[in-house]
Amino acid sequence: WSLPLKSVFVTFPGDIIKNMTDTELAEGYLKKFGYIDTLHRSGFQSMVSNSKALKRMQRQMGLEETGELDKSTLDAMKRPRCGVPDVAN
Amino acid sequence: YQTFDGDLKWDHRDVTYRILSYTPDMEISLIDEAFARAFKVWSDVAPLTFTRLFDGTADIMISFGRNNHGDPYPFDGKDGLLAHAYPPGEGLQGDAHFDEDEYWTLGTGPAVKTRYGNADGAMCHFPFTFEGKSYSSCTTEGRSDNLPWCATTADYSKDKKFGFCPSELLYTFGGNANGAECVFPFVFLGEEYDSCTTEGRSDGYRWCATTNNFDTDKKYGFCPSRDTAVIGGNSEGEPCHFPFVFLGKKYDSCTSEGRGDGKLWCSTTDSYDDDKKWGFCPDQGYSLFLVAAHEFGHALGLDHSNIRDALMYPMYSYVEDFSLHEDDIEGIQYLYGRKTGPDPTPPQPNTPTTTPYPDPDETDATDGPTTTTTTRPVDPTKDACKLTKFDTITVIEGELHFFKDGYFWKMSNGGDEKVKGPFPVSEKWPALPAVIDSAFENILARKLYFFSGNKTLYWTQFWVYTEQSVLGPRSIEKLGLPNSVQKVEGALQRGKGKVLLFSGENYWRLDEKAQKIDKGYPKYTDLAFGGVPNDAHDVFQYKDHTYFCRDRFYWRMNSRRQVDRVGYVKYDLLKC
Repeated sequence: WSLPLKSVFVTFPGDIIKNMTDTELAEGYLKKFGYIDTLHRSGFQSMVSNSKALKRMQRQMGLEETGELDKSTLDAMKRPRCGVPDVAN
Repeated sequence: YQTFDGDLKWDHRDVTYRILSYTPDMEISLIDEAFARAFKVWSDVAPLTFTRLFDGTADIMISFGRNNHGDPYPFDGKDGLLAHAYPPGEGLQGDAHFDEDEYWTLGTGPAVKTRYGNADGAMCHFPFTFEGKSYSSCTTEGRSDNLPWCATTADYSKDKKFGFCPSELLYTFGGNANGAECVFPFVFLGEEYDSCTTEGRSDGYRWCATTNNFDTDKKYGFCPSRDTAVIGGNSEGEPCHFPFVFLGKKYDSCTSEGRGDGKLWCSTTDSYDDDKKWGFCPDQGYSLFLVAAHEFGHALGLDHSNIRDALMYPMYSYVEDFSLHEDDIEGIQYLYGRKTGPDPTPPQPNTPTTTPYPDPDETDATDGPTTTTTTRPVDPTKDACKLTKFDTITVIEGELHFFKDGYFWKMSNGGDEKVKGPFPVSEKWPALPAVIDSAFENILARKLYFFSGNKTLYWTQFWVYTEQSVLGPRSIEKLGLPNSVQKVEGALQRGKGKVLLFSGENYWRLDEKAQKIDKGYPKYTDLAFGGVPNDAHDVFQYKDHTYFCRDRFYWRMNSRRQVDRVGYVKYDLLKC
C-alpha cells in the first residue's frame, strides 16, 4: 500500500489567491455576476436570498434548480467564463 | 437570447474597431485575423460592417490587460474570468478587454506561426520529429545561435520544412523600433540587462531595448512570448527551468505540487526555494477567436444567453468547427435586422458593352475583340476611401495609381500624400476599357502597358501607350502568354527590360524588348513569393517593396522577399 501523499500548499508570489471555501466561492460568484443583491445580505436573509440566487444561477446555466450548492453548481462556478454579469445591475 | 436593458445598440451599421494592444502569446497577424474573423461571425448574419481604425477613437476599442487594467472590473489571474465587454455607447461602452493572464491561442495549444526558414510562414507542426526525437515545442537543438525553430510538417528529416519561432532575438512588437530585434545586453536606467524585462512597467509586459543603450537611444519593443514560456505567475514570458528544486525536491517537468487547484506550474530558475520565480505551464489555451466573438456580441448589444450551445452562453468551451447558434442569430437580428442580399459594395458604374466576337473585316486575327466603353460623367462624390477593392494599383510617373471601373485616383509620392481623383480613364487613355486588370510602366522607354480581360471575353488583351499614341488592343499571345490566361493580375519590373506578369497561381517573365516570355516560365508564385496570398488580384512595386493585394488587404514584401507588413490598402496606401 502506498501512503497518500501529504501535499503542502504554498502561497505563490504574484498569484491571485483563490484558496477559498466553497461557500466563499459561491457567494463571490453570485455577487460578481449579479445574482445577489449585495445591499440586503446578512444572516438568515442571506441564506434565503442565496438559495434564490443559486436557483437563478442554476436556471441561467441550464443546471438542475436545486437551490443547493451541489457539485455540478460548484463545478460550473469554477469554469472559465466571460466577466460580464449575468444579471444586469 | 437577452439584450441589455433598453436594447442598447449602435445607431449606425458601419461599426469601427481599433486594436489598442496585443498579447505576446501569438503572432500579431494571427491576432488581427482572429479579431477579424470574430467580427465576421456577426456581419455574416446581420447588416453590419466592421472597419478597423489604426488611430483615433473607434466604437469598439480592443485591449489586453491584467488584474486592475483601468476599469472597475479587475481580472483575476489565469483562468476564471477571460474577458469582458461593454454594451454599445460612448466612451468605455462598446470596448472589449481580454485578460492577459490567460494563454491566448486558437484553442488547441500553442499557435506558433513561423518566420523566415523555408516554410513561407507556415504554422509549426507539433509534434515533429528531428533526428529521431519528437518535439512538441520549438527547440534550439541543432543550432548554435540559440534561435528557436520548429518543423512545419510532422517529419523534419523527410520534408526539411522549417521556420523560426517567436523570439526576442528575431523581432519585437509594438514599441517604437519598428519590430527590430532585442540587443543584449542593453542599459536601462544605468543597469545592464541580458534578457527581456518588465522593469519600468506596471503592466507586466516584457520589453527590451533594440540598441545597446535605452537611456540614450530610447528605442524599444515588446518581447514575443516563446511557446515554452510560462503564463502568469511572476515570470510571465520566461521559460521553465528544468530541473528545478521545490521544497527540496527536484522536478524535471511541470508539477501541480504546492497548489490546491491542480494547475501545472514550473520554476523559471533552478531553485524555486531560493528565487521564488514561477509561472503556469502552457496548456491548450483559450481560443481568442471564440472569446472575441462572444465579447463582440456584448459590444453589439447582446447579453448572456441561457442556451448552452449559444455563443453568448457565459461559459467558455472550445468548439472546432464553429457556427453561430440560431439563438445568437435571432438576438443580433432582433437588434439590427436581417442581412439581405450580398455584402455591401460600392455602386458599380456602367460596365463596358462588349462584342465578344471580333469582326474579321476590321481586326487583325490575332488581335482581341472590339471593346467599346460607355463612359459616364464623373461623380465628384466617388470616394476612393469608400472602395474596398481596386481593379489594379500601379505606379505611373512616380505616383501610385488606383484604378476602378473606368476611373482612377492618384497619390503623389511627395510630402502631402493626398489622394487625388477620380479621373475618368477614358480621358487620359481613351483606348482603354473600363476595367484594367494590370498595368506597368517602362520608364526608360516611356511606355505604359495595360492589360484587361475577364471571363466574358475570350482572351486577355493589352495596350501600349507611348505618350498619346496607342498600340492595341492586342492579344496577350503576342507576348507569348497562353490565351488561357484570363487575367494578368499584376506586373513587377525586374531589371532591364524584364517584367514579371502574374496570373492565378503562376507568373511569367516577359522580355519586353524581345516581346517574348522567357524560357522556364510559368513558375508557381508561392515558390518564389512565400507568405503572400496565392489569389492576389493586384501585384505592384512601390517604394522598394512589392505589394500583393487581396480584397482590402495588402501583403508587403521587402527586397529579401520577406513579408514585413500586412495592412489595409485604404489606410496605409490611400491614407484614408
